[in-house]
Amino acid sequence: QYPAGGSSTNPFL
Amino acid sequence: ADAPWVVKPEEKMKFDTIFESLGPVGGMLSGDKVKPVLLNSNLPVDILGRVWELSDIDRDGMLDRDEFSVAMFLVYRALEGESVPMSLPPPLVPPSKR
Repeated sequence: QYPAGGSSTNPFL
Repeated sequence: ADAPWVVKPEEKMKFDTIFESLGPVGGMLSGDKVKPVLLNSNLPVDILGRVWELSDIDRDGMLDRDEFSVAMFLVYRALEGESVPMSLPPPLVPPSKR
């Protein structure tokens, strides 16, 4: 799950 | 806009050496190659997530050598007790990406 506006390309999320 | 990059040439050389040692493909390192290196710093994952957000400037899920230098710079700063900014200050943006 990603925060709103967050990037799905972030390996730490 | 023409301010000098805060990453000093000698630091850049060090970061470039690390970058090359990680086996970039097409001049890029994927998240799964960079992640263990950043985790090795033992910084909290939420801090590392922010470091990634700030350093993957084009948000393609990969870091080129300049983006990687930004990531390493922020990690070293954080290890020295400085806080990681919420957004990338202009002097930290690599000259190639302004």
